Amino acid sequence: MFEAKLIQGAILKKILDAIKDLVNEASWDCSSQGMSLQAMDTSHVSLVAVQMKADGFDKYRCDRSVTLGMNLSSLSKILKCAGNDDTITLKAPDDGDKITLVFEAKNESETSEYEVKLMNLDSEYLGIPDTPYSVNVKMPSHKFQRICRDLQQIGDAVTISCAKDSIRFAAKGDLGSGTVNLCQTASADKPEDSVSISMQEPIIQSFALKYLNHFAKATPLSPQVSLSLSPDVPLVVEYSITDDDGSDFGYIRYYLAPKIDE
Amino acid sequence: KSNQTRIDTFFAAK
Repeated sequence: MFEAKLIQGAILKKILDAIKDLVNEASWDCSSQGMSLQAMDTSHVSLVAVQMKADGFDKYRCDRSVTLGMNLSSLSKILKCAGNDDTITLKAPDDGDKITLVFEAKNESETSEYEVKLMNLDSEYLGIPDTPYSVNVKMPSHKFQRICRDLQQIGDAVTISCAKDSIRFAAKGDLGSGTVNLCQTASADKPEDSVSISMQEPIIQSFALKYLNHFAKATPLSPQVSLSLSPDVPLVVEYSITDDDGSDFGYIRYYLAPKIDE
Repeated sequence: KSNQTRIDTFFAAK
């Protein structure tokens, strides 16, 4: 039996909003550690990895590991039926062919119950090496979202370069070009507004903005986003997931293969 | 002109 209860159901709604347009079908791996998911987009250009730790849930029971394969747009449609303040409980019996979602409104006697069909998916898991990166940047997630949205008006790709204590996002296209330069902030009264840059070596790398704009759909999950870059390897865009108390619940990590000059 | 690479050329299947 698998059962996971989340008082702040809105977190699960936000997670689905952040992945459903990138990945159509995926499997949740549920173990005593928590729920996790790894999937590539259909073009195999990007990869998304989600982790929700067991102790972040308000109740979590997983007698034996289960894989819950599902259509994410179906799950997202069902989660839209939950209110933002609802408690969400996921339930799956061992060897069942569906998952049950129970939504409970706060201070009300209303509960609703939905079922989503499970699918057997041939999931291909990629091993992601845990290596240090040349550049790590932490910045406000809304700023990253804004930069990616603005630069997509100019071109299809952004060139990210980092030198000393600044990071530069540049795009060019038929209409002209655009550049956004961000410098490290000195000290922050509000940590969520700060930009911090740690650089081992300068870097310049290009990425498709279409995917970065998909990743930015995770913005409501976290006030800060972390970008990690090294020469000729995928970019990592990470949003940590915290609950209202600020406790660490897990993360969404997106990996994006670079564009390489011919 | 730049080429889009694929993510599965960087990370091997487990």
